[in-house]
Amino acid sequence: VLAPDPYGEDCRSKTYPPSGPTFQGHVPTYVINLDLPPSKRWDQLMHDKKTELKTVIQNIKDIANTFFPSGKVVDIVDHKIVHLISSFPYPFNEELQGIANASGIPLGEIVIFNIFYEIFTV
Amino acid sequence: CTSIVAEDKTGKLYHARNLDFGLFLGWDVKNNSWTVTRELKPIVVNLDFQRNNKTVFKSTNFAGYIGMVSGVKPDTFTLTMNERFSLDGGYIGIFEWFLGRRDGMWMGFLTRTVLENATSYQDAKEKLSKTRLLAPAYFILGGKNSGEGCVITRSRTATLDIWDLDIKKGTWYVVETNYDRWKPPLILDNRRTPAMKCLNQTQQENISLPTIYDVLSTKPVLNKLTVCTTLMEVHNGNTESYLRECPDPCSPW
Repeated sequence: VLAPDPYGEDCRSKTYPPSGPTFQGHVPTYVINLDLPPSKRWDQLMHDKKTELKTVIQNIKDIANTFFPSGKVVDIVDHKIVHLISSFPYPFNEELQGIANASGIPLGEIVIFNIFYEIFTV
Repeated sequence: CTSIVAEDKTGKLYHARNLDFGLFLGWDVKNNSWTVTRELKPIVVNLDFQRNNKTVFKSTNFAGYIGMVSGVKPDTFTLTMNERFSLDGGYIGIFEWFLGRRDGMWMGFLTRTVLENATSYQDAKEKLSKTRLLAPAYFILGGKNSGEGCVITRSRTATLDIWDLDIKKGTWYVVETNYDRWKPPLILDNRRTPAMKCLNQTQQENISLPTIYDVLSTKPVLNKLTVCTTLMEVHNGNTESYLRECPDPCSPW
């Protein structure tokens, strides 16, 4: 039995192929060449998406700074979390370093972005 | 998130998901949307991981994230991951990692390793069930043969439950949102019942990726947190991903 849901609706039909107000666009495809050294695999993708990724990370930093105005949380991320990478297994450690190099985003912020799931599950 | 694995009358398997993310990460009053959810959309990408110019596996990812939350290994298996909230959460795993206990795996690294190295549905199921994790999770796995589909409910250290497809008993689909299947979902966030209602209404003889897309397009399965919808077919390794928008009135989660 469905509880009353002010946002619920009857089951949709014939929404495919996607179009209309619930469809916001297609997703681009990239090849990740596993034959390349791990530090180089993500270069093309980061070249194309670094600006958008910076926007996301900046927004998360802004939220963190709202709750911790001293800026200590962001400082810890940039200067302490970065050391976590040495404990990550190969090839992930080198891939993350490569993403940081290619995007110009501090490594600590790339690491946080990649362990956000573990942080968020509370 | 909402993940679905379904089998049609011919034994063909379909796997699809809504990727929902950004809860409480900033509300944009002007656009009536979650800020981070909106900003994640431009970095959604389909990735084709190749070795020797041949596809090893495909995924739908956020650029900059090297783990996997949705992926297909052609002609082998499909995999999605849904977030499982728990007090015994990832922060404990991270704390243990800092203290030097490093026998657990980061979720994204495990799913990536499984997609890269697992050789069969059973192999993937075993790795996802038995590897110690830093955080709890739901793994939704689909295979290529009839009956190969399951939801693995994981705590950090153990498998709490495996819910398998069972065609003979009428279980032709499994659906996972963000709650344990043996518990009622949070009353304010019941996406499971609407998804099951729409799947039941669709019926097994009509199930296909387009009809599953219909289910994933029905509010509140589609909601303000939905970044994209991914459809996967194991046999040809096809993945399709579409960025989503939930026009008002729409559930915030």
